[in-house]
Amino acid sequence: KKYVMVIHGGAGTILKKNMSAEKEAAYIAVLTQALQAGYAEIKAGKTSLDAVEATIRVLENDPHFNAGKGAVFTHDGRNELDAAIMDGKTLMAGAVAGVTTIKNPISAARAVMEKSEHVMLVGAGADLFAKEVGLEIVDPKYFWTKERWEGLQKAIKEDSTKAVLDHGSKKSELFGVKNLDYKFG
Amino acid sequence: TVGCVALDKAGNLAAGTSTGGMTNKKYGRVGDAPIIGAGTYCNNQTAGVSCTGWGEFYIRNVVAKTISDLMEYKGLSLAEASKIAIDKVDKMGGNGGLIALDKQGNMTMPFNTEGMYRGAITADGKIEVSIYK
Repeated sequence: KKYVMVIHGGAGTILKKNMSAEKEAAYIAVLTQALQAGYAEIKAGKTSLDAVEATIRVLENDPHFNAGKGAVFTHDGRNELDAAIMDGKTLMAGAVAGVTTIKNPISAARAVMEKSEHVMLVGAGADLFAKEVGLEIVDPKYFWTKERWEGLQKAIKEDSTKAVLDHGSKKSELFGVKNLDYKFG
Repeated sequence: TVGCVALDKAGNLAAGTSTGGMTNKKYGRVGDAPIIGAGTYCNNQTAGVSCTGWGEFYIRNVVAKTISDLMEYKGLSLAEASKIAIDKVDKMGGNGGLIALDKQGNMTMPFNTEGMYRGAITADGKIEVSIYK
């Protein structure tokens, strides 16, 4: 088989016994929608960069995944988003980290690659850059979801000093990172 | 974390990753997703890679670029190079997974957790989506 696109929506403690049929169907539906969005770009003769951006925007706009709308919360109750993109033809790359107001960070990463002389921008500067190049800016409240907020409260209650991995395991705990044995994104 | 690698009609690869990081993180912690070479890398001569997992391990192992380097310098296949990289993360105590695609249209999606939300589409539009091991 010749593949033209692969995607992931995060790895972790994902067990069938813990997944409702409705939730499983929702995940499959969004992953399928994301693949279709990227494939439509490729089929239309657009670039692989266009396909990657279109695909990831679908996943960022869906609250099931830990990116964009579904981002988890920091200890301070904020959503800090990171993204990167790279072009295999030119080896150009762009990234943003710790942004809080950009609706689709993958588009900001691409803008850094194509519209700045830099590779990575962080924090408030990256948010400002995204605004200046015309990307969609949202109130940080846009990223608030009940499930993620409750996840933060649970994490703080269990041990306020430890960050929680999407990907925890017993082994993780040996390294000082809390494993709550479920997945946040 | 979410990620995508695509191969267009002109034979060019691109890779991207986006994430909300870790719940309850402090101090402006940043993981591997936005670090070029760690969580995201792409080279037409080798492969496009997007990682998901315990970022600190992916940063220290420069996982995405390592896969490309193993292919470029040792002539390994995409699957072989990806397995070596993910196994190294596992041996150090990290976990997670990755997706990778090469210019020939070969793909691999290794992970060492119980599951990974993942999917692929072939040149003729056939979709495969999986969640569990």
